[in-house]
Amino acid sequence: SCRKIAIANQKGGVAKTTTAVNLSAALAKTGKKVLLIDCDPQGSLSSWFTANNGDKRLHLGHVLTGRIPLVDAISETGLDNLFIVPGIGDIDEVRSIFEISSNRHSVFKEAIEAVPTNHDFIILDCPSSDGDFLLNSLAAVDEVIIPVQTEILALNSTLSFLEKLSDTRNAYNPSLKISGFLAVMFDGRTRHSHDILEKMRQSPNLGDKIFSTIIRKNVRLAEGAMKAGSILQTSPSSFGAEDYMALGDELLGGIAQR
Amino acid sequence: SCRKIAIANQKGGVAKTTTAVNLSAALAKTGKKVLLIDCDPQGSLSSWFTANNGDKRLHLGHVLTGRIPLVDAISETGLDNLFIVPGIGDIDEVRSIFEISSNRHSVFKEAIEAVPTNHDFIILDCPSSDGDFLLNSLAAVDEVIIPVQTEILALNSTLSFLEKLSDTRNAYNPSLKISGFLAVMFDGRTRHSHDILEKMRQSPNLGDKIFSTIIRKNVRLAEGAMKAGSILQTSPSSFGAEDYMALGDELLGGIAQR
Ligand SMILES: Nc1ncnc2c1ncn2[C@@H]1O[C@H](COP(=O)(O)OP(=O)(O)OP(=O)(O)O)[C@@H](O)[C@H]1O
Ligand SMILES: Nc1ncnc2c1ncn2[C@@H]1O[C@H](COP(=O)(O)OP(=O)(O)OP(=O)(O)O)[C@@H](O)[C@H]1O
Ligand SMILES: [Mg+2]
Ligand SMILES: [Mg+2]
Repeated sequence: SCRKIAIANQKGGVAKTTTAVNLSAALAKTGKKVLLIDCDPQGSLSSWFTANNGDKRLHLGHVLTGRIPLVDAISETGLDNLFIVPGIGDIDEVRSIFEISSNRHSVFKEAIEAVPTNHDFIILDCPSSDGDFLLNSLAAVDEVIIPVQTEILALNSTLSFLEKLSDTRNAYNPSLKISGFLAVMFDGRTRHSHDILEKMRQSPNLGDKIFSTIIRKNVRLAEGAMKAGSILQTSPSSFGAEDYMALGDELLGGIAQR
Repeated sequence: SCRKIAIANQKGGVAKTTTAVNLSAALAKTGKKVLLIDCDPQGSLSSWFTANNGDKRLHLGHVLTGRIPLVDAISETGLDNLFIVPGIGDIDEVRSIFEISSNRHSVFKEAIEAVPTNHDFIILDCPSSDGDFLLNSLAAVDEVIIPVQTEILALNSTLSFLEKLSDTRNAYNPSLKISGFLAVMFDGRTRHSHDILEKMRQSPNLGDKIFSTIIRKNVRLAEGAMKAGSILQTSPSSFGAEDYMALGDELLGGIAQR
């Protein structure tokens, strides 16, 4: 059966997109069939895989406006076992779909469930804002992974995001569970990173759900976004590749193993 | 007369809040009277200045729902010449104000203009999403500073943000001008930072409007967010302090001097 996971945090720039791509690639490398969906109108995920071509592919917007089923919007990524539904494109058209829907929060869910796919994982890259796109993403999945940059502004924002997540779960998706918090962009050379990682571990809201795997700061992950493919292709022997492979294993072994 | 400036970019985590705080502090240090307004429902700016107290202050939400004039929501920051209107609080209540307003995009503008203040600068920290809060922020100001992290995902996102900005300007604020693009979180040790800074300079959309001042990556800026005050108080001899002081001078000297 298919595990549907949102990569979400209202804080910006905490490696949601970077995690969506590289975790998915790590899972795909182990033989799992993974579908990535770009649920962020900003489209970082989509630009990652179309860096080298400008072709107009079918995308999530076409699906949500009802023109095509989800399965027809699935593109190859060039990597084995890894597929993508690129992002929304004309955001105004999709916003109007939300406006007219009787179940505004389940537009994504209905699109994803309309056609069962044979993927092992469906991974949604979420926006950092908390409008309809984030709500729809959270309502469409069973699990959420919350990346937390090991810096104070990200930790503060994550704590308030948890309240929103709780409201969303209660209102729209009672079975939604947090697979884990993922410490990311951890810079072992700075005291600040260590301090915030420690604060995460001490936090009653986070402490017992932090992944053992920590994603270290590694410029290869940043530069990888301008090349085709994931870190496993662009810099396979880097810490970035090592860390995302470890995260993939941890996720396959069970929810947020410690 | 008062310069009203939005610090905006749809990309997350590109130092919008960090720039709002530290540029404002640099301007305040030169004797300018500066009002910071937290226009981001996420509230990073507000948490910066209330790290050490939990008091329930009046905030922008109270202003927008019409209960109090803007001037009554202005708090001290503890720094000379620097004041703050903390952020939105109950976002649902404010969202409903947008819903019922005939001029949905000018709710902030009307609140800011209702009571002329004697500030030299009003600086708005914007959200990374592009909903009503960002639109209102852009409609309420005359200038926008666009921080661009010197990494590829931020550059790509900035380029598409410019299209949105252009639409917004045409529809709601024809006098809105870009004061400049600010290269931020520049890590001189990495080739990637240098490559993306070069791409910015080569870009026809950005090239001639990049501030001379570059904000270098400096962990003091990250850790500063957990202490009261700006980088000028927490680490006055750091590169972070030096860079934001230089940006303040450049901004006072004219729009994006080169
Ligand atoms: N572990 C890492 N080491 C170094 N750089 C990283 C790492 N993870 C992500 N980055 C870089 O940090 C920046 C932010 O990452 P990313 O865009 O994936 O975050 P995001 O949460 O998706 O942002 P947004 O809120 O805009 O969607 C990008 O430039 C990315 O390449
Ligand atoms: N020059 C810098 N050097 C080192 N760290 C920085 C620098 N500028 C910002 N930071 C840190 O980078 C992270 C992102 O910055 P910040 O939160 O200000 O960005 P933002 O654009 O306001 O994010 P959001 O989109 O969530 O509003 C924060 O942890 C901040 O402390
Ligand atoms: Mg992203
Ligand atoms: Mg911010």
